[in-house]
Amino acid sequence: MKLLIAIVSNDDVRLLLEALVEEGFRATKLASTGGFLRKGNTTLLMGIANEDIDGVLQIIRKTCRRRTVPYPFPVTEHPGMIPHEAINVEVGGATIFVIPVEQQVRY
Amino acid sequence: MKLLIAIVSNDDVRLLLEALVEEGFRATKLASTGGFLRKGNTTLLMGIANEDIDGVLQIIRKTCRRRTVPYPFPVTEHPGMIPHEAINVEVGGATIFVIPVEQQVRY
Amino acid sequence: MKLLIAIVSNDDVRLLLEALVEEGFRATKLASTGGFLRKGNTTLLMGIANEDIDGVLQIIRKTCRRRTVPYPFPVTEHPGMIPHEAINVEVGGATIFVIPVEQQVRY
Ligand SMILES: Nc1ncnc2c1ncn2[C@@H]1O[C@@H]2COP(=O)(O)O[C@H]3[C@@H](O)[C@H](n4cnc5c(N)ncnc54)O[C@@H]3COP(=O)(O)O[C@H]2[C@H]1O
Ligand SMILES: Nc1ncnc2c1ncn2[C@@H]1O[C@@H]2COP(=O)(O)O[C@H]3[C@@H](O)[C@H](n4cnc5c(N)ncnc54)O[C@@H]3COP(=O)(O)O[C@H]2[C@H]1O
Ligand SMILES: Nc1ncnc2c1ncn2[C@@H]1O[C@@H]2COP(=O)(O)O[C@H]3[C@@H](O)[C@H](n4cnc5c(N)ncnc54)O[C@@H]3COP(=O)(O)O[C@H]2[C@H]1O
Repeated sequence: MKLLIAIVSNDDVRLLLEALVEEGFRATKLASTGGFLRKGNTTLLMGIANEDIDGVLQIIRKTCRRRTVPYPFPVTEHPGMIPHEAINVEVGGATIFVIPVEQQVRY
Repeated sequence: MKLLIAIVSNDDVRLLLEALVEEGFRATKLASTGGFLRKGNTTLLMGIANEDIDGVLQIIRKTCRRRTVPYPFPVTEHPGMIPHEAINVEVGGATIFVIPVEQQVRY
Repeated sequence: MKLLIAIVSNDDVRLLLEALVEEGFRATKLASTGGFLRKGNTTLLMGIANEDIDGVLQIIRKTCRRRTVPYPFPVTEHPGMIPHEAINVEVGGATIFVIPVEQQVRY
């Protein structure tokens, strides 16, 4: 068994948890904050059997991949003015640490 | 030294922390949420010397064991109607990961 | 790469994060509580390349060292009475676990 610690964006957590639970994988959710942007994100702890690690990584890749989306129009000083080109921002992304587990105990 | 990461029910945390502190063990508490039931629970981080691991696991076993309790009467549509048999629910339980620690540093 | 898990006082987090970010190190912040004093503190997760571990530990040492500060006068029953000698309290301090990482994955 390994402990996967995954830091993901709040936008993707719902979809990710649904996909994990559907496959019978377990997870615990912790509210967290990015050290650089100081924005809220989510840290998931997942104790996963060795043979399932690749499967779980694929689920995270599909539900949390980094992508560029057109940003809703920024609220400008003058509501009538629409910026010429849409602004794109990057959302999503996941940073995952795979940690060795010496023993799992359940009571 | 090992890092014990224990996910326990909110009902048992007070008793568990009291028992750990009394024996001189240290712990840090993080509020967490179960991935499946989406209910609040608690994640404890405990840096424990190798020779104390079994003792700490016994403390967790005694204070957090899974047990069945009669559920307070569900609020039914008709207050006069009492369900024939009490409903039992499972509470408690602990999931613990024992993680190797290469080094502990204190400033 | 190693995962550093550092438990530090809330007073020192801002300075610590600024110093880490300035050097290009990454961190994720979790709100936590001390098991003994039940006071709020902060747990930082930091995935750090092996050759940078000592540098990061030095940054934590400089920004979070344990120190004694004169305590603001305790509010006594009788506002006119000032205690003869200032009361000193200890603040700061850091407890850090260096955990092996088998693999880091980013999507
Ligand atoms: N090695 C690691 N250890 C612990 N946590 C880690 C980590 N790598 C990433 N994270 C976590 O994942 C969040 C997203 O990181 P990402 O690399 O996608 O996106 C990052 C990265 O593109 C950039 N960034 C972060 N730190 C930076 C730094 N010191 N210098 C320049 N850019 C930085 O800003 C974005 C947001 O960073 P933020 O810290 O707010 O939020 C981070 C942080 O909470
Ligand atoms: N390998 C692991 N990695 C990370 N965290 C773990 C974990 N195993 C357990 N946990 C944590 O412990 C809580 C209680 O788990 P337990 O196994 O006693 O009790 C579980 C289990 O009996 C059941 N369950 C959880 N996931 C399931 C799934 N995918 N399919 C079916 N039943 C599930 O629902 C109960 C509540 O689960 P919930 O997720 O809300 O809350 C979980 C979760 O926060
Ligand atoms: N091995 C470990 N595993 C997990 N977390 C750890 C840890 N060692 C320290 N911590 C975390 O760091 C905080 C500060 O610990 P420190 O050792 O500086 O300062 C501690 C220590 O001087 C003392 N203390 C803690 N537990 C004690 C105990 N069982 N008996 C006597 N003194 C204790 O009280 C201070 C505040 O402790 P508190 O628990 O409120 O808050 C702790 C706890 O959140």
